[in-house]
Amino acid sequence: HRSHLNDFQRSEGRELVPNEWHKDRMQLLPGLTLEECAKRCSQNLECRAFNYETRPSVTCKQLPWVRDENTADVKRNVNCDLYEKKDYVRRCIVGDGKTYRGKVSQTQSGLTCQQWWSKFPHDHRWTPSAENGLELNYCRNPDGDAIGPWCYTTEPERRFETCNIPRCEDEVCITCNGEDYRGQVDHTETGLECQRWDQQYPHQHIYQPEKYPDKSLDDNYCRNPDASPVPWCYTTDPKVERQNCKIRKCEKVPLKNSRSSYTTHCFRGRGEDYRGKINETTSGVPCQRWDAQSPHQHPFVPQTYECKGLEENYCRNPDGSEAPWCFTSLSEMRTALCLQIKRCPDDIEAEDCYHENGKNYHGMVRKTRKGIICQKWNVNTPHKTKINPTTYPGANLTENYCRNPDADLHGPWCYTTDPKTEFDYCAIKQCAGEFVSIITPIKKVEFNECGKREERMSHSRLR
Amino acid sequence: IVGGTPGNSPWTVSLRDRRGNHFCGGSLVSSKWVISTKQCFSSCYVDLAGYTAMMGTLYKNPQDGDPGRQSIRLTKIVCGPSESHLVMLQLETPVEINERVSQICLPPEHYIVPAGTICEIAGWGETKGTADEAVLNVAQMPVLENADCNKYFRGRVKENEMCTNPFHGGVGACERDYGGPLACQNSDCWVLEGVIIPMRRCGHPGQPNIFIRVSVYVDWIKKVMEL
Repeated sequence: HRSHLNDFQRSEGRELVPNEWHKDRMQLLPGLTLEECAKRCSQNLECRAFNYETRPSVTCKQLPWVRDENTADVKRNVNCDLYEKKDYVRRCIVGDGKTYRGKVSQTQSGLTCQQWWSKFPHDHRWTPSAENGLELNYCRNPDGDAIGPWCYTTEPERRFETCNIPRCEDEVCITCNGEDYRGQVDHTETGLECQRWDQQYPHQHIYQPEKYPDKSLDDNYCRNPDASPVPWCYTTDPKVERQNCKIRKCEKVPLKNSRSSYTTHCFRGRGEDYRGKINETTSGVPCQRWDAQSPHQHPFVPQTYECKGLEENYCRNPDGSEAPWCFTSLSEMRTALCLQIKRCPDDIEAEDCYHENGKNYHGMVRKTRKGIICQKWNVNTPHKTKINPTTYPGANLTENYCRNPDADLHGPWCYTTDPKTEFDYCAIKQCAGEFVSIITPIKKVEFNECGKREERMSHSRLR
Repeated sequence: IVGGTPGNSPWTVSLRDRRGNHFCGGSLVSSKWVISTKQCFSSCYVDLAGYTAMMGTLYKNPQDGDPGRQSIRLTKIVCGPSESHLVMLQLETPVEINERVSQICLPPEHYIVPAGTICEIAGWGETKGTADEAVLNVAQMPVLENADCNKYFRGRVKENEMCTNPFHGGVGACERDYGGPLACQNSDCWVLEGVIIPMRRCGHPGQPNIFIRVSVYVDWIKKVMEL
């Protein structure tokens, strides 16, 4: 069940471009599947990376080099993904580092390594080959020494020394529960190899990398996309769905609730930085204490999630939910959101005001209530304007000022310069003291296009 | 829904997070747009990758083979005027309208539903043990005039809100019903008159339910769909 892709680190939408000297050494294999391309490269000692192109035709380009500032550039190409062998690009070692093929060439005390083909200043019996990877003067561990990758030094007095390349589990430490871990450990605590996040076998799962762009679900590295106590991964063993990874914890940082982004009376975003004292749900149910396991058992133990502010029974958001929440004190209701906590008001102050619905507003405010700059009325980027100086010649649609050409009841608005937001209301308030009733009774109403349902079906089903 | 019964509401959609879990309700106002409440989302600029709208099924967690189920990705969120608490959600592809899925009418601008009109709420949310949580529940309740509703809430109910008065105590929308519809029948047509918003309590005996009055925002809803 192990995929050969596990040997590779993927760079989506990237292509490794050779220089002139490299060009002749590239091997083109048209029509191979991705898995087959990876297999061929894995089994070929000459191959260190491959470009997998999907357009104009499926092509597997096997390359005997990896990215390098001096000899091989990586450029953007939406039709191509680059896969490089992990052994060549990893900054850390796995196990004793026998498979390490990186480019560190200095020992731990800063001595330069001797070239492996050279017998001077230190004579030795190693012969460079494709199998042992004794290339130039890079640190290697051909004899599986417990000190990890090492080299003979160029210092006559010092025959050899370890290069002290960190083990992957020690290279990057984790704080809290490791949600921001972006290191390169790809095995679980019992030594099982991780399944790639972009694959659905042997285990089907919901964590497709494109759905969670902020979680960096790269290759088959341990990650923590679901606020578990530690980073984890699905395993390549069909009998073991997922398992935790063993990664070093950082030294404790004594700062507690002192970050400037913390809020206490309102919340921003999803409320992960809310540290206020509201301790009941939207519907008034008291919250369960975070350090209690009754009435609900849960993994959000304050000691494990020390950065999440799980004090008392206050509403918090330790798992990236939509808003602060808590386990409730009712056994029949496990969790509930605390939506009664207000969102923090925007820090955009209204600079002006408008009368009635703002149809006659001729001021110079030109940003939306979220602070986005307005698009000019007479241009068509980023949004094509249906309402513009030509279609509404009398509406004073100048520059990118907020206006209300269509008598929108909710005030002046504009098209925005954010490609994702066509239009929005402006950062202007109605002038103080004005109140215009927004509802008026209408007597006869007729509908005919929608809102129908088959009542008979539901009745018979209910019976 | 607290105090409801299993029922059919073909315009009610279930909003699903990236794990596929139901977290809020919504109403289908066109084949490409769903209306819900802002409180269901962390911001007006939330990345909707992985979020879906599910409709055409009465089950909260339908099996893969459920014939009527339609699950469509959400691609865009547009927040309503500040005091509206509404959001419009765009579907990646148009929903197929059939006997299980139907869009609901919008009311005329500024229309006020007469007091006493029987309306219904629907959702897959919390029932507080009063009904089967595995299926869509609905509950009926008559409209209460704002002036009367304000007697309960000491004048806090605004013009852009409307109330219903449960026949009996203990009927109302609850956790995870938010964003869903208050639908009222006009002749043989169902009209989206209100959107469910969170309240301090749910299904509290003797307390009216408050909704966002959709007729106040019909112009905005149409503008979003048009622009």
